[in-house]
Amino acid sequence: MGKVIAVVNQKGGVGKTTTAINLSASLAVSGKKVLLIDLDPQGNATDGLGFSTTHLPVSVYDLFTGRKEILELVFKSTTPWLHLVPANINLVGAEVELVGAYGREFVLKTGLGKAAERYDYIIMDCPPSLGLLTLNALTAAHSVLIPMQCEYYAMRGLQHLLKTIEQVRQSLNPALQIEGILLTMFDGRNNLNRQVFDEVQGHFNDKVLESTIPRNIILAEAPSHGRPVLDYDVGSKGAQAYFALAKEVMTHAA
Amino acid sequence: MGKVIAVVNQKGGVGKTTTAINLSASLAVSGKKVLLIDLDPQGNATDGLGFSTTHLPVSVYDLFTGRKEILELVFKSTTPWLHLVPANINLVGAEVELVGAYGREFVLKTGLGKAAERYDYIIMDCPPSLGLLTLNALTAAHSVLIPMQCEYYAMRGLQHLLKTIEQVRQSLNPALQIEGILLTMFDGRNNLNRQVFDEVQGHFNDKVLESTIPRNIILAEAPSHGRPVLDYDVGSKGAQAYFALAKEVMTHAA
Ligand SMILES: Nc1ncnc2c1ncn2[C@@H]1O[C@H](COP(=O)(O)OP(=O)(O)OP(=O)(O)O)[C@@H](O)[C@H]1O
Ligand SMILES: Nc1ncnc2c1ncn2[C@@H]1O[C@H](COP(=O)(O)OP(=O)(O)OP(=O)(O)O)[C@@H](O)[C@H]1O
Ligand SMILES: [Mg+2]
Ligand SMILES: [Mg+2]
Repeated sequence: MGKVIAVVNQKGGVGKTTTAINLSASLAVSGKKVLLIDLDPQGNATDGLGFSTTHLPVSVYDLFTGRKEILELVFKSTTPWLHLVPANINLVGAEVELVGAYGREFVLKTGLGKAAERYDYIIMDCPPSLGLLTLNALTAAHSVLIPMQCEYYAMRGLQHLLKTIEQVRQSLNPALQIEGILLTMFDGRNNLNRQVFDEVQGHFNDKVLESTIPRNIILAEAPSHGRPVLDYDVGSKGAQAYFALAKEVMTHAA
Repeated sequence: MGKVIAVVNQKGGVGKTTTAINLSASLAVSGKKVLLIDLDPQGNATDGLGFSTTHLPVSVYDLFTGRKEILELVFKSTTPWLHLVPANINLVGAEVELVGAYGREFVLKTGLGKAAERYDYIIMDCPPSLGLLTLNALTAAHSVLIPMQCEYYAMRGLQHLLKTIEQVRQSLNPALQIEGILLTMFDGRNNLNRQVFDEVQGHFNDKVLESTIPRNIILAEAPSHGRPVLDYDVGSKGAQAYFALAKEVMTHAA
């Protein structure tokens, strides 16, 4: 049974998509079969893997409307054993259409069906909100990975996010664990980053992952080439950091 | 009649809140009466001005539910003539409650009522989405200010945002103009930033503002002190850049 991990943070621009793509790719090159599901109507994970969000024959929206099965939505990326269920702007419709539906938080969990048997990991990239798309991911997931940049606003949002995860655990998904808090875009020369880093380690010590992702421009360049950073520049600090993260995630129990 | 400006970009972490706070403060010290409205349930603009999002007696949510008039929701900040209508997590409720309501995109425009007569500028900080809260801001606004970091994903989202603005102009708010695209977190030593900067200038030349905001750590430090950057470190590059932006905005016709 594959492990399902939701990459979530309602704070914008903290590195959710960068983490979802590069963790997935690092797991795939480590021999794991990985399915990356893009749940953000912006379609950044789809774009970052080189797919066009405007010419998709099918997308994850078709899963929410029930028109397609999950395995009909799978595309192969340029990285062996990294497969993608893409998203595009149509997905905005799902948020609105789900509001009145029965079992609206369970649509994705039900839709994943057989996929968890075919893949070792299913990674879900979420939009910067705690709306129905993210709630579907939290309900379907075994664990939550929380990317967080070491800055003030990102730290303020963490308390509320952990509270929401606890509410989901109590009412929708009792098995939901926290995979960990991943500190991203970290620059050791920057006082603010160091202060926030220490504060988060102090408050949430047991939840913070060993791996930290440094600020590294190569990570921001890779998506414009439609490739994970491992493909774009394997020797970069960014690639090495995500490779280390994959190793750490693989040591966690399924 | 005061000018109403919505600060919008569905891409997360591009500097919407930093722009809303520091443009507002710069306009206030230039002698303008400014009302900043926080429309993000994260409450970052509220937080960044030193207010607690957990102990608010009233908030902008009360405007959406019709329980309060706008002028009952105004708080004075530490900067003279910079007033705030705060937000907190309750605002998440408004998104869901508005879905089935009549004239759901016009609630804020109607709610602003007399405020536009009392203030020279009303600035609205929006969440990283194009949902009903942002649509309410676009419907109530005279113009839209679009902060954009010079990176790949932010550039990809711009096309879709401009299309949405055009749709709002045609169906909800014919008077809606574009105040401009503000390039943020710009680091001239960074190739990617320079490439994206040139590309945006090339494609959207007439819409790009003269002012550019450099990457400057002081801007990220100021919110942890609950002060606009002009209060925190007036000599910093960040403060000077937002001051120049305010000057530019004041030269635009109302
Ligand atoms: N470690 C890093 N070093 C430098 N740049 C980074 C790093 N991680 C991400 N970036 C860049 O920062 C920006 C924000 O990252 P990303 O888009 O992955 O965040 P996100 O949380 O998915 O954003 P959103 O909330 O819009 O979904 C992107 O331009 C990305 O390329
Ligand atoms: N010019 C800048 N230089 C350095 N840091 C900046 C700059 N502008 C903003 N920041 C920091 O970058 C982060 C993102 O900015 P901000 O929160 O204003 O973006 P946002 O678009 O409002 O995000 P969200 O999409 O979550 O609402 C914050 O930690 C902020 O302090
Ligand atoms: Mg993203
Ligand atoms: Mg913001």
